Amino acid sequence: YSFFPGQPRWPAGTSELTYAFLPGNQLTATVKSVFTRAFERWSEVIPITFTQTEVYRSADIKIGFYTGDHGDGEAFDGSMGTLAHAFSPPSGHLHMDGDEDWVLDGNFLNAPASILSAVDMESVAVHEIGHLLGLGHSSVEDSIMYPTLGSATRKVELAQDDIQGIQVLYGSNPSFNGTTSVLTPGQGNDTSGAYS
Amino acid sequence: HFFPNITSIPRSLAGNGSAWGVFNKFLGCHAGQKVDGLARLKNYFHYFGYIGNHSGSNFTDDFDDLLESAIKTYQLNFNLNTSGELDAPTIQHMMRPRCGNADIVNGSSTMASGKAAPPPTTVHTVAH
Repeated sequence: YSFFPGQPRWPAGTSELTYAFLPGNQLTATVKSVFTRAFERWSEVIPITFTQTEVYRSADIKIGFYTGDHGDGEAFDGSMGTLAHAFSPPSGHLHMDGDEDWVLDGNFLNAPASILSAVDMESVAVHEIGHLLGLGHSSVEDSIMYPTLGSATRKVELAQDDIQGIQVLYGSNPSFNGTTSVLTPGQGNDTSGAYS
Repeated sequence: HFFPNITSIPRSLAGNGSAWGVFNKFLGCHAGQKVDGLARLKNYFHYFGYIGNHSGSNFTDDFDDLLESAIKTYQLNFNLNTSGELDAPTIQHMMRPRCGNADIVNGSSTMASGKAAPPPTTVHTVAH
């Protein structure tokens, strides 16, 4: 695991962070629930909870889908290439590339071989939340914070490397017993993705 | 573009492949060569922090020391053979979709490349 330079983190004593979605995106409840699940994966291992709010402006974490140049100096590049990016604490900005073909249910079994552009949204969301919390990229291939993700590949469960890194910053959730639970829709990591 | 499941992606959208698919043509390139478009590869490495801002952004198509060093660091970070050459595993890895955050920020990284060498002040000791 790694951290951003200077090891930024949310202030000591933070026990709850709010998140909101860019109103202009008009995301469905299904899309939002994917992020809820992604946040839960991190709150399971650290003593911070994540609560959705409708008040975008005052939310700690602001999530939006953007395309191309969207004003932060980190333009997206269309389908594939870069998928998303997020800023170090306490910025709270998480940007997803609106040009990707985002798949919501995380099930890539029996996927047609021609679908090279499918990206599992929850996998990317879990990774980007790691950045929002202060983690940088990791060289451990099984970790969530590994920078690349094959198309039609699902990787959503925190690896030991991710857990160790985030607990250096925030400590452990008192309820965490050393193993993470499998959250619905049920599929765990599938890094054997047909196209990875 | 949101799809409830993979089978709901229209055929017309399928098979777009990687935005970096063009990198395939650099397979086998090595130090000392000049190849059309190699500057784009340098831009890739610059974007992800492997070439520092001090090097500017007007890159040439020369396979120079700057590019070789960037490739080696990239290979180290991604557990690839650290040859400094654009071999197939390296090219294929570079073409994979990825997070837009840089791997190296302001010249520092605690990915594998940042941990490879001990700091200069380290004293090697042997248990006795």
